[in-house]
Formats: sequence, C-alpha cells, structure tokens
Amino acid sequence: YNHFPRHLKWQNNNITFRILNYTPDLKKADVDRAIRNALNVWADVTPLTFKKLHEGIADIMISFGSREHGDYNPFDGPNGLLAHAYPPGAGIGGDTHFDEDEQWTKDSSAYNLFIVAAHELGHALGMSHSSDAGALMYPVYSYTTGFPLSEDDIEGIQALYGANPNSKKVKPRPVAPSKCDPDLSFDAVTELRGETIVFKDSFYWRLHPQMPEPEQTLIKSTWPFFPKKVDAAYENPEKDRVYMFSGIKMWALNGYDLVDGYPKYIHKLGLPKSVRKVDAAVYIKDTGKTLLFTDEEYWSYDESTGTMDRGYPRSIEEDFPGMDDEVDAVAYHYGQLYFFHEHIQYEYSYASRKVLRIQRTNSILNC
Amino acid sequence: LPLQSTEKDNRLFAEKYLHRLYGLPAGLQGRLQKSDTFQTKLKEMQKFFKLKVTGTLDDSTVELMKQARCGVPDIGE
Repeated sequence: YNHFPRHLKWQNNNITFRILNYTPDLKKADVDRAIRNALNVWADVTPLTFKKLHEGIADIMISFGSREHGDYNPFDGPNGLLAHAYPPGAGIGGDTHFDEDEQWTKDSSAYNLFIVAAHELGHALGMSHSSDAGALMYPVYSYTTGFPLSEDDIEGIQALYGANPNSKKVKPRPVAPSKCDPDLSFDAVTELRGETIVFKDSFYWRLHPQMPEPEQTLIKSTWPFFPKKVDAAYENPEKDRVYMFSGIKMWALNGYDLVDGYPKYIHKLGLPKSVRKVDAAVYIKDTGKTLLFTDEEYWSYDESTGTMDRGYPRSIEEDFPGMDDEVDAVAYHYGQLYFFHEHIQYEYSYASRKVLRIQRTNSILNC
Repeated sequence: LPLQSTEKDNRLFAEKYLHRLYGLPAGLQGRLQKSDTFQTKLKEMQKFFKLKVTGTLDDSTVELMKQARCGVPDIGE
C-alpha cells in the first residue's frame, strides 16, 4: 500500500460527508446506499465514523460531473478515468468526484458504484494507490463481490488511523458462499419491501423481480450494527418492519434503518428462557400470525396483540407432514410456505397441509 | 518510415495517460528531452503495475493503459 506524501490524514475520527448531486443512472436511495456501504467498509477496520450532512461544507464532498467539472482535473468521457478523489485536507481535500459519463450500476453490468466509491473514499481518507493487484486501492477497476478490502488495504488504513476498537478483527475478503453450490443451505430468508433477502454466513443475497441475477453483499456493509450471522428473519409488511434474529437477540428494521429500542431479547416475544435461538421465522399475512421455529418445535405469535398464542410449542413434524423435523429458513408466498432445510426446499401448501414440491435450496437463486 | 496510424494513436494515447497520471510534462520541449522523459515515465508506470520494465510501448503496457481506472495520479502529488 501507499499513502500520499506526508501521510495526509484527517485529524479527528469523526468525518462528515455530503452528496451534492446524484447520477440519473441509479435511484437516489441506491446511490445513498452505495456511498454509505463504501464508507462502512473503511469504518469497519478503523475508529472512523461518518456523518451525513445535507447542507453546508462537509469534509468529504461527493459529486457527479463530466469533462471539466470545476477542479481543472477533467474527466475524459465514457470509460478511461472513472472517478478521482483528493487526499484529506481543507477545501477540496477529501472531495470525491465521479465521472457522470460512465454508466453507474448496482451490479456488474457496468461500473459498480459501490466498488468505485470504496476505492475513491480510500483516497479521501489518505490511501494512495497500491501496486498490489489484489488490493482495492489498485488503480484499475475490477468487479468483485463480498468485503472489498484486502489485507494490504487494511494494513494501510490502520497505519494511518489504527484499528477499530469496537469490533473484532475483520477478515479481509471473506470467502463468499457460492450460490450454485449443490450443498448450499440458507441461514434465513425474508422479504424486504418487495425484495427477497437470503442470508448465508456473513453475506446476503438480494433478489428483486426485475434483477436477473441475485446481488451478494456482506451483511456488515449494509447493517454494520448487526452480528455477522443471521439465524432467522421475517417481514411484517403492515408495520413496514423486518425482524432479524441472532442468538437471543432480535433487531427491527424500518427499511435499512434500525428501529429505536432494538435490539431486544427474543424472550420479550414470550418465548421461554430455555430457547436460546430462533431457527426460522415467517409472517403469515392471511392469519396475522408469525411462526417461530426452534429446534423441532414451532411457536405462534399474534402480531396484532403482541402475544404468544396458547397451545404452543407444537411439533413441526406433526403439524407439517412431509417436512423434515427442523428448518433453517421459511418464506411465505400466496398461500404457500417455502421451508428450507439443508440443501432441500419444500414447497408446502398451508391450506391443504401437504408438501407440493421438493427442489434444491438454491433454486430460488436461479441455480 | 512514418509511424503506422495505430502506433501513432497509441503513442498519443500513452502521452496523454502519462501526462495525466505520471506527471509527464506537457508543452514545447526538445525532441530528445521529451523522448527521454516519456521513457522514464513509462518505466515508472511499468514498474508500478509490475509489468516488464522496457521503457517501450509494448502491447501489455498499452492494454493496461486502456483499462478503466481511477484518475488519481499514481506517484507524487
């Protein structure tokens, strides 16, 4: 890795940023998410925090522009130069510019904004180009999935700011699960505002009806407050909440933001203290009940009263004939329950109480 | 012999690249001086990218120069 001459860095760890304008190539929310995720990549491994400003002067001013765009350092039209950023300092220092003549995307179809932003924001924090071809700070664009920092990038940024005192050591570029591994199992599945989110290890896939390929992202990149593994998750669309479970804690999200008052203990739902983890959870829209699966049993939680239904837990095997006695993840669509256990997916009719179809778990990932 | 047009294009492209990213000075200079500086900057670039350091504009160097990249100079300020 390399730093800029004189090892330029921010003098305090609380850095502000502002997005001055947006590319028309992406939705505003997608740009916000790409920038936030890119900043979180660096925040994960340093004591740095990033606060978004909506007006005034921020340390890092982010903008999209084409050709000569105000800094006498013009872009060159499509391809070639994609973006540039200035090392930490007053005025233009830290400012990050993206070439509007590029096609910016969320996936690999053109230039992925998250990848480029993560690289540029590395400059804005004091990282110069690395000659290590595997590093994020290598100056040539390459699309990768998963956590983008290599050991070289982490060593470089920590030489400037030190390590993150609040988190465990981040593993550089963890090996992302392969979606078409025939033995793939899921940790959890939920809906999130019309998208399906599939959790596996420290990653999740987003499936959108209009996206041909699932998009894989590190959980920590989107939800830095969340533990690296999710046991269960479900959406209550009426409340516009997604609940995620890990061990004895649960988190509620409104979109991508954590709801105040969370995390809470799962026992607040009415589960006994002997339950230490929820394996799977699903909200049944037609009944207003949420089913919580723990080992070989399941519980029914009434969303309207906020209480656990009487007569539970009940046996999974007895109430869902044809199913395995344990489940990893469950989803509900149009009267059908989709149970995932190890590498098998069971399509189960909730009305006729029978398994309709058995497929591989990863069939929902287009495998 | 005059330069082939692809060669000429590549040379101009490389000059622009080195000017933008390796501080190759622009403007009027003597032919010899310019050529020397071009070669020096080209070697710097080849060394950084772990290419074979030849000082000449070979195919692998041109190919790398044509890849999409970040616009922050690789050396110095």
